[in-house]
Amino acid sequence: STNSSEGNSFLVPGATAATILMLGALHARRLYEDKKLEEARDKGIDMEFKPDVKATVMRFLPLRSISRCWGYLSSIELPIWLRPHVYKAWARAFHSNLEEASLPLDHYASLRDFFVRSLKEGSRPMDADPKCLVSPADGIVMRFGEIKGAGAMIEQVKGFSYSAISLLGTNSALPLIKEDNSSEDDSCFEFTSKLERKRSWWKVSLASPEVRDPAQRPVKGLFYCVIYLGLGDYHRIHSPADWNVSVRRHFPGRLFPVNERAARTIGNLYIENERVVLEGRWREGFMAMAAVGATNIGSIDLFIEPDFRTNRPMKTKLLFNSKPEERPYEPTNTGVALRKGDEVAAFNMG
Amino acid sequence: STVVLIFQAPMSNSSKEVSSASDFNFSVKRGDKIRVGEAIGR
Repeated sequence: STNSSEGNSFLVPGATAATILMLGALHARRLYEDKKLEEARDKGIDMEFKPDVKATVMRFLPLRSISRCWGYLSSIELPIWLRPHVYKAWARAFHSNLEEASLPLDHYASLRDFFVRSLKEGSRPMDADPKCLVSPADGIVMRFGEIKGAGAMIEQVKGFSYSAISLLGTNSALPLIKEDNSSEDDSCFEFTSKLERKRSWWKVSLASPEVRDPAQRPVKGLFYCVIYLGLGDYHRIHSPADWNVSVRRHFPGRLFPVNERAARTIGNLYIENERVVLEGRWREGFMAMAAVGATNIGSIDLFIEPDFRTNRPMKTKLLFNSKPEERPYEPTNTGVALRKGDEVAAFNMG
Repeated sequence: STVVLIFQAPMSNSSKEVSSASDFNFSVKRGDKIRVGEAIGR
């Protein structure tokens, strides 16, 4: 008995020190890799897609359960005296701006409440140019460009692409791309509201044949922009323009991390992860916005559909069903009208 | 978490290969830090 207790008293600190050292080494390696990645990006070097063992192992982890567990832990109510310390530590670690929070720090009961905080009035002024599209979220611009080719492929990273239709769903009204990379446009009028649409209908009906000549219409292309939200970023999503959302689709799926490293190592990342797609039209035609979840940020709330929930326990065969749950918004043909800057959704912790 | 935005916008007619004032142009670069309300393109 004495021998055994002596052995334990030696082993426990040794094992703890070894674990701390190992975690420290892993963290240092991660920081080094992140720095290398940032330097490469600054030099304009495009990192190529390269699957690794870690990505393969991730497929076998119960990431949805881990995410829900994290959500449960982060929603535990903290004592009032502890709240400012925890949130300040979080802000230091992930570079959040606490001065923008709409409430005093001790008013956020849990880390989860703090994470989805709203901002003080006027913290995010909208670009007033009516011809511009604004960013729907705080984050880093990962990719952007024109969607080209009949397959309407979007580049995840150099050497790996996924199709826009897989991201949005086969029922999507995504316009077909022609040989010259322009897209089909079935409407030659703008609309942001039912009334405006009615007015435009009159404008079109009464227009002279010259105005309706297809050659006079501007050629439309399809474009995309991918924005990655870091842990310290403000996690609410706003409307990028005045537009009408006609349908919402929910794709249950995995909850892989979606950071830059994951994008480089996990194929089909955005079309395998759980996501919510809002689709509709803006003044220039088609518009869709996909909010893609991740392990930390497992669930998505929609302010235009308060009863809607994601990241719920589900049978595996339903998780990877290619047919999403779809909900058309009323009234038919116009859906929900959103103004530029309106709050649309929020990413929750877990 | 990630947001992917897909949209139609005016583009140069590829047969002319001339960009005009009515074309959509991104005003961001890859790796840029962006915030809600800032223009991503015009």
